[in-house]
Amino acid sequence: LFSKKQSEYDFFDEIEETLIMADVGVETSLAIINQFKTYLNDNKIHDPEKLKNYFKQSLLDMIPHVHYELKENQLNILFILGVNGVGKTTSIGKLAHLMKAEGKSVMIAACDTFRAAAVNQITAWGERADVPVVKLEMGSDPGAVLHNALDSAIANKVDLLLVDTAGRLHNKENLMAEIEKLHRIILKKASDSHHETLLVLDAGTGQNAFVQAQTFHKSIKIDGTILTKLDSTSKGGIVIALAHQLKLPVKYVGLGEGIMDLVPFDKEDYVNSLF
Amino acid sequence: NITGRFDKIIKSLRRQSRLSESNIKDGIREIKLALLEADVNYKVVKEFIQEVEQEAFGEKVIKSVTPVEQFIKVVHDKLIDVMGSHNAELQFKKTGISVILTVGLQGSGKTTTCAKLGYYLKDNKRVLLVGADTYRPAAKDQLRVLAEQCDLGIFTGGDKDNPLKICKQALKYAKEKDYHLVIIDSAGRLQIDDTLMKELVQIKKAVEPDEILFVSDAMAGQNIVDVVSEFDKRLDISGIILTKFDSDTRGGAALSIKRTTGKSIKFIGTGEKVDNFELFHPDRIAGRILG
Ligand SMILES: Nc1nc2c(ncn2[C@@H]2O[C@H](COP(=O)(O)OP(=O)(O)OP(=O)(O)O)[C@@H](O)[C@H]2O)c(=O)[nH]1
Ligand SMILES: Nc1nc2c(ncn2[C@@H]2O[C@H](COP(=O)(O)OP(=O)(O)OP(=O)(O)O)[C@@H](O)[C@H]2O)c(=O)[nH]1
Ligand SMILES: [Mg+2]
Ligand SMILES: [Mg+2]
Repeated sequence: LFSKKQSEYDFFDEIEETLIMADVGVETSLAIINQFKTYLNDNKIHDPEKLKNYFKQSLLDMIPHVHYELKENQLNILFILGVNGVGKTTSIGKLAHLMKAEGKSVMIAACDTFRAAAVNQITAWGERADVPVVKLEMGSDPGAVLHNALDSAIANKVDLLLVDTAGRLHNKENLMAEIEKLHRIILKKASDSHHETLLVLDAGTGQNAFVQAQTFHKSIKIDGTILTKLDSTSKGGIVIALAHQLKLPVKYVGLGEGIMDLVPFDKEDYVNSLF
Repeated sequence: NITGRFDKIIKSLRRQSRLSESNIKDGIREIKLALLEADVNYKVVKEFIQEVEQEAFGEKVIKSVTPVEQFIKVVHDKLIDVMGSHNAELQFKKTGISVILTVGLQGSGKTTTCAKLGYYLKDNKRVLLVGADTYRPAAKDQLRVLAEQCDLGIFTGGDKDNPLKICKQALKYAKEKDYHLVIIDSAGRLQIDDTLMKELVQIKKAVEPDEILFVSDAMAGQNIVDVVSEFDKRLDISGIILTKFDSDTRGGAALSIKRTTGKSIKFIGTGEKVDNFELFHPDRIAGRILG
């Protein structure tokens, strides 16, 4: 039979293991646990039965709840960034379908002009979602595609323009410079649009996801993230690290490879999934 | 050759006027945290540290002049030893057509890696790339473009053919056209997707690959242990390829995968171009994981 004190230690060991194995990361996990220990001591809470619920609540309080909303009567732009293979192109296909189903007019800019068959892939998704894709052939300047897409979106009074970009590692300076250049085109050409930048992160990535968010954010203000592949057995603990250290919200979650497999982030569902 | 965090650990432990058991305990905790920060799996780290403690506090250390450095050395050497002390070679048939099958999670770099493998081996063999991913939009186009860029053969079957049929027909086609090596690109899949895992088992039965290579992102997190165990259990993989090694990830997944499966890491992907592909060197990853 455990004594009260011992139960508390077991609880903290268990929490440390849960958080670390969920890819919350060492620094964030230890910080959260220490803050929680202080809270318990300050409030003289020692009932092992209550610990878990208090802890869940502390996680919920820490996670920002920000929904993505289109602004009426203006062009909305989502600039989609991320490292290679995380699910940018697929997420854009899903978003296009989601917004079209809400009665919005959507357009896609195929600004990955680099990777083999990237234009074919986003074109296929555009067909599935039944939205137009503005593109040029592989090897063209992504800025030229963006210019064309912005012209067309503005002329056609499109509600939402989704901009697909090539995967790029955040530690490659020239590739980060390219993304800054694309962003400046949006700022210049569509200054009165409601534009946001979303970073796509793969739930199966380890602590490097945090470095990705920090580094991309240095180049361009990141308004939120899309967390993909949460249908895998990974827990996507990056959500907690991003909330705790950067106050960065997750706006959508990818739950599969089909066009319907994208949902707005729900923090209650998420925290429950950790335990 | 240990830098960064380990240097810091050594320096701080050296500063102690004499090494007490609690200093060593702190040193061990620091090393545990360093490995966890490198994305090595939690359970792998626990086991690894226990083994190091047994080895480091055995006979050898008592006789040594600097127990701390001995301890660090045990960790470093054990890491290299675990990662495999030599480059694991690809196994090919002596006669007949050799077959390589790449498998892994979605987006890990399989398609690109098939082209890289083909490009790496084409000087000694006629290579045929097989596009057996019928799920992802434009997957076959992607492999075809890469094959043309590298001047490799390409077979993608009919639009209505399923992956198993494509693989079987590819072998026939390879025989007809005198190819020595067939490299099969498969669709990304979750290890918990029973239908798709069974599909791979069927493909394995049908084409009897000489190599089944699990392609993993070098920045994979804690869960890669569960993923690769299941792939290994179902397919008995013959080796691993780690991609996106050109990122700044510490790459602890390498140690987790090796400890979990015992299978060797054969190659690493170091960029998006077809020649960004190298033989795996265990000592390089050891230094990187230790930070
Ligand atoms: N299971 C699962 N797979 C996903 C999800 N989102 C994307 N994928 C898969 O991940 C793989 C990569 O997706 P892409 O959309 O090509 O990723 P990307 O970021 O555009 O890749 P690059 O443009 O090459 O950098 C594909 O096989 C997708 O089907 C998800 O939520 N769940
Ligand atoms: N920087 C870098 N990018 C890589 C490397 N290997 C692959 N990539 C990129 O990673 C992304 C995904 O590669 P794919 O070959 O499409 O991955 P996949 O495993 O075939 O994806 P699915 O078929 O959807 O499961 C692409 O943008 C590739 O260019 C690498 O070693 N370094
Ligand atoms: Mg893409
Ligand atoms: Mg592929």
